[in-house]
Amino acid sequence: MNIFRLAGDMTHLLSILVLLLKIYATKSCSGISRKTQELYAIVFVARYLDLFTDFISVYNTFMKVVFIASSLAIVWCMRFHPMVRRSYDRELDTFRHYFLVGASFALALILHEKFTVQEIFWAFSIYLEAVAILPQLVLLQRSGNVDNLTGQYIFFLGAYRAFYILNWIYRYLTEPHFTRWIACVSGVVQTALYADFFYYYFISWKNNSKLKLPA
Amino acid sequence: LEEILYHDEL
Repeated sequence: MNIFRLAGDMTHLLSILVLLLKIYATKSCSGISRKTQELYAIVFVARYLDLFTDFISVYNTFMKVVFIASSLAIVWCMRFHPMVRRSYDRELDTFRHYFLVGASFALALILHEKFTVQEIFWAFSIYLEAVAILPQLVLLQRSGNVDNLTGQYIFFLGAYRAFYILNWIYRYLTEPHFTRWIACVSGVVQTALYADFFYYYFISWKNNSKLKLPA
Repeated sequence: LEEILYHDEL
């Protein structure tokens, strides 16, 4: 464990807590893409299949349980909570996210570390996580305005993967046989997807203006 | 050991 990875995991946890706070406090999920949340739930379930077979550390197991439980809770809220589901931007959240699931799985069948069920689902979860934010970014482009909590949610989500890139550089420099191309390349692609959002977020923060995304 | 350490990241 290194400081970059810990910072990454903490900002990832923070992004989920910000989202839970927004949904719980405002009883609204306007501006949040349910499709992105569903993709994240698939990512965590597919990636943590080893939850009961490989014990790495209490921290590792605890965080896996938190990520799976929180992502499923968010999807459940957005689908079944009477107050929250009413505020879902159904007509804006129209990204065909099943294509992302199919493409990621197809890629995982081709590119993986080992041809085992667990490794293929792990690679699938890595690829899917890289593109899972797309429905959310498309929804924000359509809705134009971004409320503070949603903006912070996406900012922390992008920062988490950026910290992981620093973690991979650090591990590459300090651990002799550390090679993790699938996660590295996919993580760089994922962070790049946030680049334009980060740009507009920084501009709005600098001008102290409301975050507006160009339509 | 290599196998288990492999997915030590979240």
